[in-house]
This record gives sequence, structure tokens and C-alpha cells, in this order.
Amino acid sequence: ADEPANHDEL
Amino acid sequence: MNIFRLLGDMCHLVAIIILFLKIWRSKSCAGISGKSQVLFALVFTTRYLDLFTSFISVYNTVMKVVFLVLAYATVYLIYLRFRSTYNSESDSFRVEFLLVPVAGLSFLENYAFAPLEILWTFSIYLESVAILPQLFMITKTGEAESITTHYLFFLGLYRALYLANWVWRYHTEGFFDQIAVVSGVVQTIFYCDFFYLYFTKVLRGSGKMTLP
Repeated sequence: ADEPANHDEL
Repeated sequence: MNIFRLLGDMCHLVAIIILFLKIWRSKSCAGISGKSQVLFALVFTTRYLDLFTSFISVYNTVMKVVFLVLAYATVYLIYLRFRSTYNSESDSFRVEFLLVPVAGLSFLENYAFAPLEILWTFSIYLESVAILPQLFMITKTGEAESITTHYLFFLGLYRALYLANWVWRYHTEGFFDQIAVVSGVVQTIFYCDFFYLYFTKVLRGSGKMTLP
């Protein structure tokens, strides 16, 4: 359920 | 990707390259806080662990690898290669006063209680305060070489451009990353005093920035 967020910033 | 984000990333890259070349060419890390550079290496390490778990874009991957390599290369220059030029007495900021609260906060306030998420959050909080040992060192010695101030200027500009990026993303895609935004605002505030000195002293005069 707790998929890690996709952090697209550097 | 928008223009603010791209310019922000470029300023970040320029800042890191300026610092690396300054140390490399002068064969000296005088006036540079090794502690801040270790903290930045730790920031990149804990944030970019997702290199192994998720692919975002070629740009994203390349920039992450470049940042990591340059961060560790800078630490290597300061603590090993040009160690004799390092002003350890002036670099006396107690980093545990940053690391402990930042680690604690990343456990308490995060998006998901998962190892990678906590490490990502830790890196965001830590980045917002990682420059403090460097600013403390300048305050303590009362001066900074102009090239060091250019480094700090680009590092601060990168953060300010990221703020513009978030405003843009909020309006165009409804994107709002609360942890990154709040930390980013805090981080940018730390540079305001420095920006003032930079514009009034460094750009008008020449040579070193001396504190009043």
C-alpha cells in the first residue's frame, strides 16, 4: 500500500 | 520540467563546479567548511538511493550521478589531498546539533514510514541546514574569498529558483510537495543575509568579502 513516492526533483 | 527548475539545477551544478575547481586549481581548501561538504555528500547519498529503485529520466539519473561524484570528490580534496590547507580550527560548528534534530524530525514528519522515504526526508531536512557550518565559519573568521562567495551565491540562487519552480508547478500541475517546499523556504532564508552582503560588498568591491 505504501508505495514510495516518485521524487522527480533533484 | 520548467525553466525555473532547469535554471535552478544549472545553478546548483555551477556552484558545485566552482567550489571543486577553486580547491583543485589553488590546491587549497582554506576558508571552506569541510563539515558542510560532508553534509552535502550525505544529503546526496541519502536522497539518491532511488537511483537503484526508480528511473525518472536520463537527465535525472545523470544529474544525480554527477552531483554524487562531485560531492565525494570535493570531500576527498578537502580531507585527503589538500588536508594540510584545511582550517579545522575555524570549522568548529557542532554538526551533531544539526544531525540529531534532523534525523528525529525525518522519523516524525514524513510521507511514508518506509526506509527510503525516511532517508529522502532526512536528506531534504539536512540540505536546508547543511550550509550552516560554512556560514558559521565565515562569520567566525569575518571574511571569505570572493570565489567562495560566488559559490554561495549560486547555491542560494539554486534554492531561490526552486521556490519559483514550486510556485509554477503548483499553478500548472497542482503539484505541492509540502516537505520540500517548507524546507526550501527555510534554506533560502539562511542565504538572505549572505545575498545582502554579496551584492553590497563583493559585487561593488573586489577581493575578499569582509564582515562589518
